[in-house]
Amino acid sequence: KKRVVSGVACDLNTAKAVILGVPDEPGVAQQVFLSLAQANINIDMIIQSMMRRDRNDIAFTVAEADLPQVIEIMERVAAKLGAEGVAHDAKVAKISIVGAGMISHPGTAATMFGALGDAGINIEMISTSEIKISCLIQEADAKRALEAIHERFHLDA
Amino acid sequence: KKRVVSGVACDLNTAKAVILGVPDEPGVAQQVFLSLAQANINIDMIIQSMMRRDRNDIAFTVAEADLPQVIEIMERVAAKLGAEGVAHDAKVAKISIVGAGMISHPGTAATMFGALGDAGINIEMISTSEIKISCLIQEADAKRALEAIHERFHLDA
Ligand SMILES: C[C@@H](O)[C@H](N)C(=O)O
Ligand SMILES: C[C@@H](O)[C@H](N)C(=O)O
Repeated sequence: KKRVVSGVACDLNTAKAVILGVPDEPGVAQQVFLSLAQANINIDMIIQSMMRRDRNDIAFTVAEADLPQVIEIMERVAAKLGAEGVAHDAKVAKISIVGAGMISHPGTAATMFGALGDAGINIEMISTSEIKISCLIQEADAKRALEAIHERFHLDA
Repeated sequence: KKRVVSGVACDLNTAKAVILGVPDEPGVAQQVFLSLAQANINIDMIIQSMMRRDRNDIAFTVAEADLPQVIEIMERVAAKLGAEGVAHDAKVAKISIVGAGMISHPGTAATMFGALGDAGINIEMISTSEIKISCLIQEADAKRALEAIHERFHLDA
């Protein structure tokens, strides 16, 4: 019987950075990521949702070791763009479930979020692809999150 | 010479839905996606960023044909959760660049955002994985977006 979810991964080395309240207009995302690229910062996830105003936040994750430099760059970019600020957290973890064809199984995300929710773990950010669902949580919750997901998806067998 | 970006794809059949201002606490994401799974709705992208308050928005994309049912479900869930509302847009398009090993080339996202920004196209939402960078834009901008990205990444050759 083929598994929909083949495994769960946990990245404790992840840090989150967010540039807050940038003008929501063409060319802004380009400026943010050009400045990071020029500093040779490897970006893992980029997450931007929509907002109900003319400003937006752009969040992304990097290796923890890069966070100090990222904060410095983002504060410069924020000043240049007239953004509202920069937020960051080194103490996050990225929990991901992976599996081929997950996207055609509507219950998979609900099951993962259910494992975390039932364990009392808050999901701070969510990003998905066809083969991966990633949740950003607090590092302190990572161990319990892994156990909860292993159990919910019967990954121990 | 190996290309970092192997292609660009455009999904015009995408629609966006967002449940707005849900309590940012454990168990909420589970309730949202369980209700969608029970209706057998296939979810493409899920995007949730962080917010500076105790509420959050959860955005996701579905096939356009599913949007009416999704809105109905989301309004029920929003009422049950005491959420602030539901937003949706059928007239969005998902533009994605794909390529193996994109994530280790810091300039790739900046280049894609630059192609769109220089074409005056607003990026409404962003979601990434190791092999794909996806931007949600207005459907009306899709043709120009494809051309701009083809040109910037020299994909016509
Ligand atoms: C916020 C940022 O993504 C902006 N909408 C842009 O297109 O660059
Ligand atoms: C907003 C929603 O994702 C919530 N934080 C949860 O964990 O379910």
